[in-house]
Amino acid sequence: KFGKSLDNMIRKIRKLPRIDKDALKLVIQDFQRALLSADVNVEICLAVTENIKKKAFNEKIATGIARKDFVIKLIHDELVTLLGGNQNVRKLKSNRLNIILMVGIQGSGKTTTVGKLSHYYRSKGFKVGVVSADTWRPGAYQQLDQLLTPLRVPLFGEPEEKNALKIVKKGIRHFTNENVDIIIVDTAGRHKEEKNLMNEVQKMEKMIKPDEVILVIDGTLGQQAYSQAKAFSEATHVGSIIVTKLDGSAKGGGALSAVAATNAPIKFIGVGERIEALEDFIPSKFVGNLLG
Amino acid sequence: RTLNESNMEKTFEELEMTLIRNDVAVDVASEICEITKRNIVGEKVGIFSLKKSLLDALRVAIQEILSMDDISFSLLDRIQEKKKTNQPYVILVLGVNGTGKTTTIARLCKLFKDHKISTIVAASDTFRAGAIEQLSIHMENVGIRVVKGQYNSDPASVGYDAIDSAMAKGIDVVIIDTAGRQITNKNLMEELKKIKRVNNPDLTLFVGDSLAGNDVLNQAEAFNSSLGIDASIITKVDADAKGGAALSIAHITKRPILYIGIGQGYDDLKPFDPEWFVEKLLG
Ligand SMILES: Nc1nc2c(ncn2[C@@H]2O[C@H](COP(=O)(O)OP(=O)(O)OP(=O)(O)O)[C@@H](O)[C@H]2O)c(=O)[nH]1
Ligand SMILES: Nc1nc2c(ncn2[C@@H]2O[C@H](COP(=O)(O)OP(=O)(O)OP(=O)(O)O)[C@@H](O)[C@H]2O)c(=O)[nH]1
Ligand SMILES: [Mg+2]
Ligand SMILES: [Mg+2]
Repeated sequence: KFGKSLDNMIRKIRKLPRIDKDALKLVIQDFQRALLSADVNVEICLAVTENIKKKAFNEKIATGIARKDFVIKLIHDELVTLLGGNQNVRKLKSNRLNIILMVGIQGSGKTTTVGKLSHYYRSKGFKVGVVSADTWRPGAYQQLDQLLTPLRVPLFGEPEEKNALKIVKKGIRHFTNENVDIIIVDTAGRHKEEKNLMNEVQKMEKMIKPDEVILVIDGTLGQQAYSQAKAFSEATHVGSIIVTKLDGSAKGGGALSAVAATNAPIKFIGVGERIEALEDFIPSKFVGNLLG
Repeated sequence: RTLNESNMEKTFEELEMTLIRNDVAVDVASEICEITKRNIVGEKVGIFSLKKSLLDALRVAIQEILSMDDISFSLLDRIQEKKKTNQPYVILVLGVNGTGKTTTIARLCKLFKDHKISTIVAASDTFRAGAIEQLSIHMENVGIRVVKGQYNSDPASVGYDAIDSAMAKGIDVVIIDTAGRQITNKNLMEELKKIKRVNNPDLTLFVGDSLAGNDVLNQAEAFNSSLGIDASIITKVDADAKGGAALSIAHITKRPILYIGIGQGYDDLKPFDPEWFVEKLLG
C-alpha cells in the first residue's frame, strides 16, 4: 500500500508538465506521507523534505534533465545518503580470530540471523563457532542447535547456566583452543528500558572486546527505532546493522533511523526464515523498494 | 468563534503528527483526524480553547474506536460460559514472526490457572527451530500439559489432537500456538486457514508487536480479511512503545484489544485499559 502511494507520487511527478513551487509543495507532502507510512522517523522525514525543498530550486540542473526528474533523483539520493551512502563495509580479517557480538530487541531475529551468518561465513571458507549466551529465553540453546547442526557449525552453550558473562567467557576460551576463525555470540533480546540488561551487554562487550557488534533490527520497527538504536549504541559500539523480515510487507523505514542513531551502516538484510535468506545490503535497491 | 476547516487545519496537522510519532499508522491517524474534524465543524468555541476543544474531540473519537461495544468482552466470562456446554473453549493464536505469541500463551495459561480454569496447549508451530522445546519448557514452568507432534508434522492435526484430549479429560481451554508467518507468504496464510477450518476456534487471537509501526496495520488487515480476528493482544509495551499499534489494530478489526504484554514474566499481562491508553497516546 505504501509502495503504491510513493509509486503513484513518482508517476504524478512524471506526468506534470513542469514543477513550480506549488506543484513541488504537493509533491513534498505526498513524499512525506509516503515516508511516514514506511516507518521513517518523523524528524528525519521533516529534515529530508526540508533539504529537498531547498535543493530543488537552488541547484543548477544539468541541461537536458527535466526539473521533475531532478526532484526524483534528489529524493533518491537524499535517502541513499541517510543510509550511510554506498560506503564500503569493514571486512573480517582472515588469519586471526574474529569475534562478532549480536545484540537487539526481543524477537528481532538475532538467533535466526546467527544461523544465517554462520552459513554465510562458512561458505566463504571461514571456520565458525557459535556461543549461545541467551540465558533468558527457554529453548534458545536448542533453537541454535537445530539451526547449526545441519551446517556442521559447532555450538557452545550451557542451558542451565544463568550468568551470560560466564558462558561467553567459557565459550570464547573453548573456541580459541579449537582454532576457529569467527566466533558469533548470540545474546538475549533486550530493549532500552531494561537497564540491567543494557548494562549486561555493555559489560559483555568490555569483557570480550569483539571485532564487531551487530545490531539486529526488525524490519517492522516503527517510530521507536531511533531511541532504541541509540540506547544500543550507547551501551556498545554498534559496528553494523542487519535488518530482518524484509520479505514481508514492511518497508523497513525504521532502518534509516537506526543508521542515523548508531552511525553504523546496514550490512545485510534478512529476507526469510531459511538459512540462505540473507542478502548483502544495497542502499539504492533498498531505497528503490522504499520508493515503490 | 465557529470551528471551520481553516482555523482547525494547523492544529489537526500537529495532532496527526503526534499520533504518527506514537506509532499510529499514517492512514489511521489521518482518518481519525478527518472523522473528528467532521464531527466538530460548526461548533462554537472560545478564542483560547481551540486546541483544547480539538484535543477533547479527538480523545472522544479515539475512545470510540477503542471502546467498541465489545468492551464488555470478558475472556474469562466467555470461557466460563463455554464450560457449561462441556466443550473446551478453543483459542487460535496467530501473528507475524517474533511478536510474542508463544510467550503470550504462557502468560494466558498462568492467568487461567490463577482463575481455576484448566488449559491444554497445542504445539502447532511444527516448523521453527526450537519452537516445540520453547513452548514445552514454558508449559513445564506454568504446569500445563502440551500436546505436541514431530517437527514438520501437520499443524492442524496437532490442534485437533489437543482438542480431542481436552474433550476426553474435561479441560476448559485449548490454546493453539502457531508459527509466525509473513502475510505476503500465500502458502503459510493458506496453512493458517486450514488450521482454523479444522479446529473451529471460539476465539481467533491476533498478537501484534507494539514496537511495529505502520506494518501492524497491514498485518491486522490481512489476517482479519483472510481469517477473521476476534480479539488482539499487543506485546512489548514495556519497551516504552507509545502504543499506537493498538489503535491501528482496533480501527481495522473493530474488535477489542484484550491484554497488553508488559514484560517477559508469566504475570506480565495486563488488561487493556482504553482510558489509560488514550492519555498515553495524546499526553
Ligand atoms: N520471514 C522472516 N522471518 C524471520 C527473519 N528473521 C527471523 N525471522 C523469524 O522471526 C522470529 C524470531 O526470530 P529469532 O531468531 O527467534 O529472534 P531473536 O531476536 O533471537 O528473539 P529473542 O532471542 O527472543 O530476542 C522467528 O520466527 C524467525 O524465524 C526474516 O528475515 N524473515
Ligand atoms: N520485553 C518484552 N518481551 C516480550 C514480550 N512478549 C514477548 N517478549 C519476548 O519476545 C521474544 C519473542 O517471543 P516469542 O513468544 O518467541 O514470539 P513468537 O511470536 O512466538 O515468535 P515466533 O513463533 O518465532 O513467530 C521473546 O524473547 C519473548 O520473551 C513483552 O511483552 N515484553
Ligand atoms: Mg534469540
Ligand atoms: Mg512462537
